[in-house]
Amino acid sequence: FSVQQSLFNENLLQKASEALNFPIENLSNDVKSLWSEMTLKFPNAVSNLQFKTNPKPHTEKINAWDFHVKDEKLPNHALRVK
Amino acid sequence: KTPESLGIDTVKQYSGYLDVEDEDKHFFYWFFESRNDPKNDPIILWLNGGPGCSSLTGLFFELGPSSIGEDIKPIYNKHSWNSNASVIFLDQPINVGYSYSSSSVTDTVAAGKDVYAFLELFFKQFSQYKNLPFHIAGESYAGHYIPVFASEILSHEERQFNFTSVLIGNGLTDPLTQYKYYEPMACGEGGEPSVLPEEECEAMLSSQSRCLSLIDSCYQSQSVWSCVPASIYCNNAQMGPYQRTGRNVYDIREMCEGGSLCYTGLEYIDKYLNRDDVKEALGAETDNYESCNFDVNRNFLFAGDWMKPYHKAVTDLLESKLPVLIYAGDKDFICNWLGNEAWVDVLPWSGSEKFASSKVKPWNVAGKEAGTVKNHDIFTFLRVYGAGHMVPYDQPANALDFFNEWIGGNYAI
Repeated sequence: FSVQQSLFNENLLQKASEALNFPIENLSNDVKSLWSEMTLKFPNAVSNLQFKTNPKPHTEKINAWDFHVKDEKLPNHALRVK
Repeated sequence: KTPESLGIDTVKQYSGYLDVEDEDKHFFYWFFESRNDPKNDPIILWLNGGPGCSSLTGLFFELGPSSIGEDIKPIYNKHSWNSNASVIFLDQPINVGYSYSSSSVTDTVAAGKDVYAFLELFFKQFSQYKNLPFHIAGESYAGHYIPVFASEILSHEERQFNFTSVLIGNGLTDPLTQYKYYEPMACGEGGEPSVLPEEECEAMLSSQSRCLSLIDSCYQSQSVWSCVPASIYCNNAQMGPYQRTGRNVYDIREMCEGGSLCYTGLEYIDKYLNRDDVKEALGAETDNYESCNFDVNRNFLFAGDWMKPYHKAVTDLLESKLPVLIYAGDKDFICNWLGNEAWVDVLPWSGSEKFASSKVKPWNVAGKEAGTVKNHDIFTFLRVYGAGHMVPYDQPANALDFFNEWIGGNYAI
């Protein structure tokens, strides 16, 4: 058990509520107590939870492609083919 | 520099990206034509699970045209699934494998929205394949993906391709049923001797009812607030005792060796796909390749996706007359055959009673019993002897046999 872990976990429900845009006040007491039980029982698993995936470093290869495919039914999508 | 120049296979190949422009999402794919008769053989979309694992691990570790050896060079696979079918390997969701984005995809439904667009554009460009039978196959967490993606495809009646069936191997599909079977699998009822002391088995059993009640709440509400605690509690209580033994969660016969995924061969794949000449030949745009992105895994977990009842979509597929094959290597712990056999038996659909009462028959390959099979109409469950989580890795010839039978339209195998 770590004091730092405990501090982090205290904020976890708050962080989840912000990430999901759901006010913590609207959660039932059952939900609040279930989350604090999980936090106490499984601190490592809870501290590993992540709201967002980090962007991946990349370098676009503009001239690598033989075909560019689009379709007016899918205006937001395009396919590149090598 | 083309994909063919890498020498993974001599067949025609395409690689590239699906770009979703206003969301800055870029999905990598690699296509291999059939070694047999590409003008007439079916097309397969292969998906690995995780969530967060690249489908290129399936390519090189299980069912693709080559594996990668210790010297980081390709080794020809004579049992490749492109023996009688053309196969597309798609890295999804975003930020998995060579796919990338500045944003996150957090659950199965969101991840599936772009797969339909990919297929439409793929079959538009390669219209010579659009009338051929098209199947989606995958394993593990693809037991979540495939029912949802298939439902999305079926909702588009205007689709330009011939969607024919789905195949799910060692999947996580109906957690409420499947989580009852970790204890029997670990404690000697799955065909292998118990790997846990009696008191650990008892502890697993005693935590089971709380776990199932939490999953049931998740099924009812499908809310993050109940699904996240269910995942945390059940994964710790039902998988924790097994993991602490140091055994391979993907194969009960072995200890976990070779990094976090328990197989040394996966490290060779990472090394190969990080080579500059390989990235150049494929047009890969990410600076770094990893077999599995654990950020994505945690992201899905926090979205409460893990315990959601996506098996309900399998009912819809069957009612839409789409054939479904569920297969399971019988040495896997994490998505074990007992749990898979159990959920297919209780799945509600119009043929459920006849399926449940169908006889389990031996499945023979080349005159030798290779597993058991249960079938009614378009729904089939296949137990594969002597295979772990990744069936084509452990039983390459037998896996190719059932795969060819299924895509050839023999749903009873």
